Amino acid sequence: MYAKGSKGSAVPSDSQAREKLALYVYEYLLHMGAQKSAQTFLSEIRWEKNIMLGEPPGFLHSWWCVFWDLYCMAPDCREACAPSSEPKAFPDF
Amino acid sequence: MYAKGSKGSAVPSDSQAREKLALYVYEYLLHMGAQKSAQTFLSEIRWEKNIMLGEPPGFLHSWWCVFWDLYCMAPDCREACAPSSEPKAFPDF
Amino acid sequence: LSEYAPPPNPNSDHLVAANPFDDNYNALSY
Repeated sequence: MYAKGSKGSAVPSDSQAREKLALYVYEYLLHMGAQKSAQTFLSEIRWEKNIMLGEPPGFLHSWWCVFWDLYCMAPDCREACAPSSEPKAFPDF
Repeated sequence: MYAKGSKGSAVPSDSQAREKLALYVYEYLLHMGAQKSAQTFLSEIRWEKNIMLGEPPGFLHSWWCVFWDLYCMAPDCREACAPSSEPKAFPDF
Repeated sequence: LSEYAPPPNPNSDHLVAANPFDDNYNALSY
């Protein structure tokens, strides 16, 4: 996976993805009102960087809802949404 | 947003999306080793449910990494990804 | 809790953190 290397080159980086996700999860916890859990999370993963938060509800919530909306709105999902067919409809969509 | 109602009808439901995201965040916290944060999160959102986890690293992490990979591989993002533009570039992407 | 927080009482007694887009999801859920 590509990271933005220190010299400006694009280099794959799993650690960058993990770092971003941790940040967005922290933001999510705060915006949900789970402040204690958010602070505990930072200390448990030993986060030491500055954090800039986005507006509520935060990136993670918004990103997830986009995909869940798409999944629920797909015509195949609406027509086929008996419990047994729901999981197959999304990859098809 | 549409939930799969008990009678198989499509009913809008933001709460279903929020419920799922909370579940995946909980799983993520546990797989990251933030057990205390995970338990605190459950108590703060007042969930007392039995929760079965998926295999590490969990759905949220796996799902996130797919999109992060796509983002990093997109030509426009590679060219545009100076640190100052990166936070804006990802939601645009 | 904010307005974006999850509902405090999920419908199911058991929650399964499986891939919701997976063919086996409902087998796990039910």
